[in-house]
Amino acid sequence: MFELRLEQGSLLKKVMEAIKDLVNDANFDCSATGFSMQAMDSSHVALVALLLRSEGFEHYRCDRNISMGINLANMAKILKCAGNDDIVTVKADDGTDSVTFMFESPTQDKISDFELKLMDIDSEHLGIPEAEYDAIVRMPSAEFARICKDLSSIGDTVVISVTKEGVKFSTRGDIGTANIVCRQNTSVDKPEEATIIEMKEMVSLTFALRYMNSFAKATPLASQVTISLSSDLPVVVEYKIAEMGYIRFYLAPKIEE
Amino acid sequence: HPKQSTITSFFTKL
Repeated sequence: MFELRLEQGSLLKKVMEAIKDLVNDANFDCSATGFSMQAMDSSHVALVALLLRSEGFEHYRCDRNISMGINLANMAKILKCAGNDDIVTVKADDGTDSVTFMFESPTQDKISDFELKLMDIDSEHLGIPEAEYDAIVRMPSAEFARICKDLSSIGDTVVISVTKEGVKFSTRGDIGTANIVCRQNTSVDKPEEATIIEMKEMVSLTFALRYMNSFAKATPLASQVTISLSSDLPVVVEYKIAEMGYIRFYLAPKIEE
Repeated sequence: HPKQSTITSFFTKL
């Protein structure tokens, strides 16, 4: 059997809100390592990889590896029924075709359980190679979300360029152009407000803003976002999930023909 | 116009 218990149930709610519009169905893999998921959007332009390590849960039991096929919109519907302070337990017995979500209020005076039917999903697992990135930008996640939102009111694509000057986000559309430059800034009171740019090589890549805005739905999960860029690879937009793992979004670039 | 590439052209299926 498989069982996990998470006192900070709001975290699972946030994870679902971050991915439910990007991916329709996905296999959630449960192993001794933890609870993980990898899935592409329907057009295979973006990939999301989620890992919640077993040590991060208050209770985690996985007798044997299982893969649970889940419709994310339906899982999000169920998790919406959990209170923000609720303790969440997820349970699946071997050989059954459903998974149970149990929500306990902090004072234990309300206990709900929801059973979600599992589905057979033909998903392709992709091997993501370890890569040395040309540039890695760490910045406040809210700032990144704001930039993507602002630029999408002007254009459909964003050019992200990293140079010695900083990281530049540019777009163009019918009404004109926009450029937003963020410089490295480590002289802030709080580390979560810092912008740190590690550059090995200058890099400039073009991406669809629609996807960036979708990734930014993970903003409530982490105060900082890490953007890793290489000229011949998909960008990685990573949100760390406190002490537990991460949600990583990979986005294939737009390439000049 | 630049053309949208796909994830599967970068990462291989396992």
